[in-house]
Amino acid sequence: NRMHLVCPMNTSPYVDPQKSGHSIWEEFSMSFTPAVREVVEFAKRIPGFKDLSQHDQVSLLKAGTFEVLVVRFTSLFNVKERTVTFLSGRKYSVEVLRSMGAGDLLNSMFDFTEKLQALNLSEEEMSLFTAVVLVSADRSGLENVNSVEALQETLIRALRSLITKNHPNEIAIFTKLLLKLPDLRSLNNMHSEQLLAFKVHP
Amino acid sequence: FSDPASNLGLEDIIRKALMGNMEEKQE
Repeated sequence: NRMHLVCPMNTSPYVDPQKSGHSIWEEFSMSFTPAVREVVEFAKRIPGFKDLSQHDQVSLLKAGTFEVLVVRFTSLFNVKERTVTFLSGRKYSVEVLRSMGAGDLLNSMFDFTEKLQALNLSEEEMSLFTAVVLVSADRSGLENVNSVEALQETLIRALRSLITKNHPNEIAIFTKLLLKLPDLRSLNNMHSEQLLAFKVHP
Repeated sequence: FSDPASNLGLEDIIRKALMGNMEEKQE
């Protein structure tokens, strides 16, 4: 009898206990679908992405959408106030969300957000970094790893070039950004575990 | 339930968005 759904891709963390697990799931799906569509539109605009096989485009998006959303929606996590803004625009404090069952994932999201925001990336840098997050040749189920790898290398070179140009005295930013990739994987794994728990025990 | 992305219906949303689903446009 879950009463809360502490994902900011909802309008609210409160779940109507009268509703069935299926209808809760349907509403949740309707809430996050526009954000997923935006990720797909973003992917289509990455030069070279549409040249990958359709199978690999889907595989990359399936594996990486959550990580892209984490990067895109860091603004929902207010590190100073320790609040999370849900889709309705309403803010909830970490303490309130924790009382609703949010645990390690929430803490890790704040840690990631704080470190990423500290880099003060421009919109262009953030966009290119997001493309690097999405186009990862080590995702499972890819049929043409070499093509994905070639695109990944092109994007990483472009990111390094942009960071070097914009921050000539702070090349460590590029290294720090690449080190965010395993952090995102870790968040993705934690999120997947939560989803599995939710699906099995809605 | 071994694939959380499939559980979410993510693959379906992704495929439709990639292909520019006609049914959704009619809606």
